[in-house]
Amino acid sequence: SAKIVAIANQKGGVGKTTTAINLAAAVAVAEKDVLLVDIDPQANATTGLGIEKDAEQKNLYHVLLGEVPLDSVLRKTELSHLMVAPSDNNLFGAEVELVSVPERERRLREALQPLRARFDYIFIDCPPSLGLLTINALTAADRVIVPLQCEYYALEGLTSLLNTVRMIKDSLNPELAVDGILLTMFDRRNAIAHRVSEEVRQYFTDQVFETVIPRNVRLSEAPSFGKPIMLYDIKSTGSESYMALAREILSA
Amino acid sequence: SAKIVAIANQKGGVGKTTTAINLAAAVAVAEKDVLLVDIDPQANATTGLGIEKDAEQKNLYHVLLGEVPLDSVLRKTELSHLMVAPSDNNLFGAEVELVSVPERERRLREALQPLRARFDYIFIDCPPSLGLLTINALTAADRVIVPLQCEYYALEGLTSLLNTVRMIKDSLNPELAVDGILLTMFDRRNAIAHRVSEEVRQYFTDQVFETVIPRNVRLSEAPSFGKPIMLYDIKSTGSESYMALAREILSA
Ligand SMILES: Nc1ncnc2c1ncn2[C@@H]1O[C@H](COP(=O)(O)OP(=O)(O)OP(=O)(O)O)[C@@H](O)[C@H]1O
Ligand SMILES: Nc1ncnc2c1ncn2[C@@H]1O[C@H](COP(=O)(O)OP(=O)(O)OP(=O)(O)O)[C@@H](O)[C@H]1O
Ligand SMILES: [Mg+2]
Ligand SMILES: [Mg+2]
Repeated sequence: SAKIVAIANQKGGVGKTTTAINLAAAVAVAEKDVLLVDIDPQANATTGLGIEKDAEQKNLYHVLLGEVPLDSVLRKTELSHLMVAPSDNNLFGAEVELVSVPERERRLREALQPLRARFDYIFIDCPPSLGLLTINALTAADRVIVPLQCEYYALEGLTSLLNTVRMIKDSLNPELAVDGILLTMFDRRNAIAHRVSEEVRQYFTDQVFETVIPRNVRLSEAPSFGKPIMLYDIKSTGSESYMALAREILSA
Repeated sequence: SAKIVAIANQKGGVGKTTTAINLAAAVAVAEKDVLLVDIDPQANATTGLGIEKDAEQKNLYHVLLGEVPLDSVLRKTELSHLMVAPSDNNLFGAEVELVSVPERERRLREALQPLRARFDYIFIDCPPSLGLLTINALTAADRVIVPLQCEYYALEGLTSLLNTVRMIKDSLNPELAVDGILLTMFDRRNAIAHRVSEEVRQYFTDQVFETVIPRNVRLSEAPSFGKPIMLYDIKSTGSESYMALAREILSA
């Protein structure tokens, strides 16, 4: 049965989508069956894998409102072992539309239940907030990966996120645990990056991945071609680091 | 009476807080009376100006719930013409707590009304979402500045944001208009940056600021010392570009 991993951090622009796409792709390249769920209304993971937004097609918004089952919205990608549950801008309205629905925090968990046997890994890309959509992802997940940009503000927000994870664990999802903190956009010429990295390793010792994702312009170019990094430029440091992360997670 | 300007974009990490702090500070250095309102629960604009989070002190959370007037929470900064209305992590709960409150979208607008005569400019730093807190900022504001990182995903989200601005203008705030799109973190060695900048100027011709904010590591160092860029390193390109933006806005 699939291991479900949420990629979450309410701080914006820290590399959640870049991690969700490229880690899911790297694990699929290792011949595991992978599903990437995009629960961010911005739908960056959807378009970053070349899936056009299409008003005619149903997507995760319709699934969370209970109109269609999750497996009816799955889309193929260029990687045979990777499928995507696409998002849509109308998910911006889901927070309000789900307010009066019973067990609104468990909608994603219920929708994923019938699919767990078909995949080895299910990754969930989250929006930059601690609202209902991220809570749905944390309620559905077994593990959380926290991308952390090596910058001052990113460190500030870590405590709020870890508090939220503990709250979800105590109330909605006792299985939930932090898989690890992933240092992203690491630029070794930048003093702040070293300071943040040292502080994180000091406070969170065994919860930080060995793999560090460097700042690499090829990672920001790949989504404009709708490809994960290993299909865009497999020799890049960006591709190598996400393949290393996949190996670290698969061997844990 | 003060001109109220929201700094908004639901895409995360595009430079909203960096723009809010440094533009507000640059306008204050030009001897205008400025208030910076931090309506982001992450409270980055608050800590980026060296204001410690203090559970004993009231903040914007208590103002939006109607417990205290806004002028009772204002804090001084190192710049004599700049004051801050600080935020707090408990604002993460405001979206839910305000759900059943009448006219919940107008709470900030009502709270700012009595202060408009005391300031020349009021800037509002928004969270990376289109939820109730950003809607409060757009309902209170006369103008919106949209920081846009010169990256692929940042361009994707622009349409949703401009749709939301139009919706607020039609329903809650007829005065609201876009002041301009501000290109941020521009790295002239990066091909994507040039592509995004050309595309934005082509589609939004007269709505893009002349001033472009370059990627400058000093901008990401300054908040860890609790200072706006002109007090941290006035000779940096970061400081020069925000001073140029202030001149462009003041002369409009
Ligand atoms: N290691 C990296 N090197 C260079 N650029 C990167 C790297 N990781 C991400 N980026 C770029 O930085 C920007 C922010 O990354 P991304 O969109 O993945 O963050 P996010 O946390 O998903 O943002 P949001 O909070 O809006 O969901 C994107 O333009 C992306 O292409
Ligand atoms: N021009 C710049 N050059 C270099 N670094 C920058 C620049 N502008 C912002 N930064 C850094 O990039 C990161 C993101 O910027 P910032 O936090 O201001 O974005 P934001 O849009 O407010 O994020 P959020 O969506 O989380 O509110 C911060 O670490 C900041 O210090
Ligand atoms: Mg994202
Ligand atoms: Mg911010």
